[in-house]
Amino acid sequence: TLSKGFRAAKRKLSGVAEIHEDDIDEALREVRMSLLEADVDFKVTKNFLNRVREKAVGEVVRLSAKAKNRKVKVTPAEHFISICKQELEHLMGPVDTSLNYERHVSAIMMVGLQGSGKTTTAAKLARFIRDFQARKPILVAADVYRPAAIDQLKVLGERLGVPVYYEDSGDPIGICSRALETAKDKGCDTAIFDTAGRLAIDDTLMNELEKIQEKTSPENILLVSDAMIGQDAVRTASEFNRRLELTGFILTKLDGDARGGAALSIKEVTGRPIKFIGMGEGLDQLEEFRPDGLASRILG
Amino acid sequence: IFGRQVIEPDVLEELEEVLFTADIGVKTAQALLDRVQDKVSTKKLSDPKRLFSEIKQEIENILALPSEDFDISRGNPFVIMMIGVNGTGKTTTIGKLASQLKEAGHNVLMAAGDTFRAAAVEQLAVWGERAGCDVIRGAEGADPGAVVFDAIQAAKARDADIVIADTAGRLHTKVPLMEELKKIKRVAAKGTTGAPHEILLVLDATTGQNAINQAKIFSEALDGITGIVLTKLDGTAKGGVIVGITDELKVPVRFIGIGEGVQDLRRFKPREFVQALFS
Ligand SMILES: Nc1nc2c(ncn2[C@@H]2O[C@H](COP(=O)(O)OP(=O)(O)OP(=O)(O)O)[C@@H](O)[C@H]2O)c(=O)[nH]1
Ligand SMILES: Nc1nc2c(ncn2[C@@H]2O[C@H](COP(=O)(O)OP(=O)(O)OP(=O)(O)O)[C@@H](O)[C@H]2O)c(=O)[nH]1
Ligand SMILES: [Mg+2]
Ligand SMILES: [Mg+2]
Repeated sequence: TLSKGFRAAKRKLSGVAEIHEDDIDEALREVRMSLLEADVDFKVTKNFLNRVREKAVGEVVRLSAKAKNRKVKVTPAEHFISICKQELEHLMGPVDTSLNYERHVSAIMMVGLQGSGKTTTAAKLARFIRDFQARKPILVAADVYRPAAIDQLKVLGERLGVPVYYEDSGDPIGICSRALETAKDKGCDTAIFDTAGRLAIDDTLMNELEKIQEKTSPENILLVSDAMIGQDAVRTASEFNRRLELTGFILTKLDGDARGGAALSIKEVTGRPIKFIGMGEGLDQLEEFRPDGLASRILG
Repeated sequence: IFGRQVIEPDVLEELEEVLFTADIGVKTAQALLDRVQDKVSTKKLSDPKRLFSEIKQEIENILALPSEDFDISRGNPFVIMMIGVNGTGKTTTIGKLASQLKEAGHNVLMAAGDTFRAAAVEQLAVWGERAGCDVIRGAEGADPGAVVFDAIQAAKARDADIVIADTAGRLHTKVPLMEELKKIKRVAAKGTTGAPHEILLVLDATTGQNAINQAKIFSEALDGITGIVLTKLDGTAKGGVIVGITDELKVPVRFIGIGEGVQDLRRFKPREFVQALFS
């Protein structure tokens, strides 16, 4: 199903006998509104529309001329919509949900803004890699700031039967590096660092993440982002990426009705893939990312 | 997007960039522009500075809803219910608000109404310590309405004049969870006349257009909310979604969250907000 913006675009192109460039521009205006309402980044939307325009002006106009004289399998309007959908899927792919496991004890570092779902997702990921990738995870409580953050991770670890490494040292860098040592002793092969939520513009806390990265060289650094995030998605993702070189994203709370346009923006701007999506508060509600599902959702 | 030819295209583009990147949204931006174009002459609109200042004023007018201090004497106790989707800052805001109200001389109790999420009660308990307020909690997995009810009775017994109730984060699309919220409201009303006297919807400033759905559906479910708290404004997000929300629901933004510390809660000031939107 299409959002009303795409339906309007389709209508504009169905209503004319022969499609010309300015008909395409009218349809693109409708698509633009739809993408902005879906929280796609302002500049990403602009670039997307320019690419669609290039293709459409060639193919759709030609198809429209053909259609004037005989029946065609796909109407010009339908072809325009399929160009949009293809371009959207192309923006979100290729699919790469792999995690890197190179060392004896591998590490996955979860980072992101406050409240995005890192702690919950860290636990979900532990369950996922244990049950579907035969890994032996250990959860690491590296959030020393938020009240009861360590308790929260311990409760989740307990529910899953996954060990949780924690200290009362208040030293996230030490906690993560000592966790890797402990992991070896416990026979665990993958440490998942749950870090504190932080603003991308908080220099002190961003430095802390850089130090954890320096000390422990995690093979995976995943930005956990709330699917309902708006235009701030690109600002945040690009700053986290600039500082840490992310390996991928996890988009949470997609069980709601947020359109999730941020998914497009962060992939486009950083080039990193979306690996997983959070589909609920339950620890089994983590899925591997598939672009076609999200493309349809952003289209409406 | 804005079809009228009255305004210079590159001025329009500049205005669009400011409005959209602040999460003001297509419909609201269009409505703002329509209103400004109706009231200002073409000659004035051709001056970009004038256009921007007219838009700013229009936004400020929308946001400047009356929002007096809570009239605590209305309640015995005065009950504030904190609601919103997951992770927006409800629990943290309760800690900040309780501390402020305590410093203003009130006797505040917190109700640990999130009986669902891991360590939610422990988290509120820490805030209780920081604010110097007692936290009323139930058994694990207890009925949230029952905890709020108990907190209200405890307030009467201890002469506490304010109860602030925490609730579990929930997506507005989850019908059974919204039903639970309605039930909490009904039970609170049984606890004391007029409760809950304030229903505050907590919105995260980084949220995009989905905030509009959140506000509408939470408001509908509870027959109206009395205020909004906009959190995480200390980040780079502008929180522009509240312009459309305020315009439509006529609910005031009462407070803004500007950090994770107990002091980081301010009264909402429309003019400052608009300045920040355009900076
Ligand atoms: N509906 C839904 N809720 C989610 C999802 N992921 C996380 N949550 C909820 O979102 C809220 C925040 O999750 P947390 O795991 O505490 O988020 P966080 O990023 O660790 O928060 P900070 O540590 O404070 O930055 C909780 O209520 C979670 O249950 C999801 O995919 N769907
Ligand atoms: N920077 C910043 N962070 C905030 C603000 N308000 C809350 N937070 C942070 O946001 C995260 C989530 O806050 P909570 O109070 O747990 O949010 P919640 O709505 O109660 O979450 P759930 O109960 O899981 O739905 C925590 O890390 C808070 O410290 C704010 O104004 N600014
Ligand atoms: Mg956390
Ligand atoms: Mg909470």
